[in-house]
Amino acid sequence: KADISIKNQHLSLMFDGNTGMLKSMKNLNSGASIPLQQTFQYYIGHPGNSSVKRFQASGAYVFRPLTSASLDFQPTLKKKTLYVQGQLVQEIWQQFSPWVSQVVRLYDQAKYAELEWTVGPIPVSDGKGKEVITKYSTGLQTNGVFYTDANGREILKRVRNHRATWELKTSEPVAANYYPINSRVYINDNKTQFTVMTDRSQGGSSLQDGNIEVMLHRRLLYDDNLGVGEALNETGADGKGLIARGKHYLLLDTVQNSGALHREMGLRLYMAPSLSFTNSQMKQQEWS
Amino acid sequence: LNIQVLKEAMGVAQHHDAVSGTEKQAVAYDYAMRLSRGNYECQKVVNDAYKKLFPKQKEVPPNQMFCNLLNISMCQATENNKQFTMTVYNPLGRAVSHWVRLPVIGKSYVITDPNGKSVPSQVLPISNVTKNIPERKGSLAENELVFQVALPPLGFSTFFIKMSQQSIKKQRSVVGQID
Repeated sequence: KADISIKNQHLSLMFDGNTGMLKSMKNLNSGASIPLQQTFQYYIGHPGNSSVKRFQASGAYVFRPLTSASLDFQPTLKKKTLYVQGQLVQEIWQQFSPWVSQVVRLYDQAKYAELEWTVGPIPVSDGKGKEVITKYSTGLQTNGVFYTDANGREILKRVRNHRATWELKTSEPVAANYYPINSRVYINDNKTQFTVMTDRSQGGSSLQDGNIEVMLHRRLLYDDNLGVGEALNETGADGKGLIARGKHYLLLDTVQNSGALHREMGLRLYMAPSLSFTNSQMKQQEWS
Repeated sequence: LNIQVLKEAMGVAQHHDAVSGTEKQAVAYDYAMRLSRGNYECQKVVNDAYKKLFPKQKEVPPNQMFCNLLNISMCQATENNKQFTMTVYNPLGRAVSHWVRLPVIGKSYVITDPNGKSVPSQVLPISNVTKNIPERKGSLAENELVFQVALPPLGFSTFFIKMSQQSIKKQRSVVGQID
């Protein structure tokens, strides 16, 4: 039941011994340290009324949760966590529900923590479309500010419940504050920056100070009446909902160091080496 | 001519529906098919390039196989061969190191880099979550082989990987349950 820590030369991650959940993250070089909780939750998609846009459904074009509160997975469901230790990589395997799981990895010498999430097939037999998010809570005092690279070119400053060129009035604070994330989203205070890099374009926000949430997978039952003409409800090879798998890379450092860190990481991720194989029986000596 | 197939598929995918994912499902399948064909044709080009770049050999060099399903730990080339080579191309203009995870059937492997040096590796079990992904049906791999490769700028390195009967203690992973 003791807390479990995995660490390499640069980073340390602490997990709660009782729940198996992430508890804190520390950069061993700069000393930057944050409490870090991560949860998986979901929104119920708004079912809408396809004939009246005012009561619009959540769908392919529109993210519109039924309520502003995201829901936890069934609390009665026991979370299951395994850890794998080795010389090159340490892993924590987390199971949040029968259809949501994650592997947290720390490679030798790596300056990032890798989180591989697997979500789906999202059950919809209760007649409710669901939109699954992961939420990182850091405790950083961010004053409603977060940053995304949503235009695909530059990092843009986002301010919660605010638009730079007009006065925003919203009754739907979740949808109104979601922005596209092409490759990265980050938050910081005066000293410390927490960055999440994604392996694909996703949506995300910071709905409370110190938090980042990222949309992972959606399965919805109603058309949003904006042109596509069908619900966002793709099925996989077995006819059930699709299983989505992807990675988040977490970086923690001082504000000063973080720009170089996430840009260097971006090059590595988005111009990654390509692999190919042969069944050649040739030995290295013969090859050389 | 080969890369034109992918260029045209990418051209089609500049439509706003493909960029944002607001296309109908049937159209999504069509986009995926076009991109898949383009990807396949470009892999032929890479194959031809490697045949010119590799050291001269007495026999015709074997075709390169590409593993598009490594994200669900599935790869025919690594699962069905006890011995194989892996060539890794680095598109960046500077040297990088890169972590590789390969689905395998064995529990112990010997890896040699292009200079004949042994590469440290670790073998981990594949989780039940991964094994239960329906698209992975037919995969034989029970484990993943993890190791780090060092790559030259804008260049490639070839690694030689062979299943070992010896039990190498340091390759093993220790698995425990928290609760």
